[in-house]
Amino acid sequence: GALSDDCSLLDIERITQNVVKSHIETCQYSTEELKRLTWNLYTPEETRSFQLKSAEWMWQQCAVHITNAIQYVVEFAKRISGFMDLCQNDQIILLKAGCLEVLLIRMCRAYNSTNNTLFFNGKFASPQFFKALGCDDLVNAIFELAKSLCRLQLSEEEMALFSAAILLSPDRPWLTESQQVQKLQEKIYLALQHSLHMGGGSQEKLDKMASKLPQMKSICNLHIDKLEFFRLLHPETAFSFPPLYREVFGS
Amino acid sequence: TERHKILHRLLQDSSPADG
Repeated sequence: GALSDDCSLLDIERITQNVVKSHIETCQYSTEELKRLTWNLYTPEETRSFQLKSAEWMWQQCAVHITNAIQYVVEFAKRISGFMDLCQNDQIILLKAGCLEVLLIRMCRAYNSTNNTLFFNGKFASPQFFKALGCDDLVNAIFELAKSLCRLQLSEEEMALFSAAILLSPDRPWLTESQQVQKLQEKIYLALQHSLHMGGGSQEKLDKMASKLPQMKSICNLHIDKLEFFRLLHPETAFSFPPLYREVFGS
Repeated sequence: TERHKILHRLLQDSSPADG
């Protein structure tokens, strides 16, 4: 049966398969790996020693980790059918605008809600671990989002399709072929709806997922604000951040 | 374009999956 004028059930299944495969192949850590490391926590001593590091050192560490994770998101995007058919200008705009949001969704795989910790550099870390960054509000907002996304209990398929749909947002400024992006996003949302339906889920779950978008956007804006402030205080350190990080988050 | 040379390169590199 046809789900819409130009998207059959077969299309939907093909899209789902492609997006899920791309997601699984480009996740930095498998769920099994993360599960195995669940009880690998930073000790209080280790946490204290990270808290005593300079803001510059801690920012550098986080910038390196975010940069590594972004490379996996680029690979995810490249494998989504239709993404590489867009002009390169639009591919770059979509990645620059959406990669942090994709990372925030992926983050809930690496979050342990039983002890409010997040996988960072080989072990699970509490919000206090990141104190040296001097951005308690940003860190707390990220942990809050992880907690609320975890509560949704997204399957890998739902996470994959949700990430792809966000990445392919047609409303990003300066897109030259936003209609083409919109068509891709519509198909991915249909696939997500279908997946939720098949999993016994409802429209309510999709609404709950979509309701996280403003929270995600505000985290992205807060990150940029903090980065700009950091750049004013420590221009040389900011200049030594990985070039890809500077490219993605530069003005 | 010049400002995004790493993204350009990453997008142009062939994925391992493509062989």
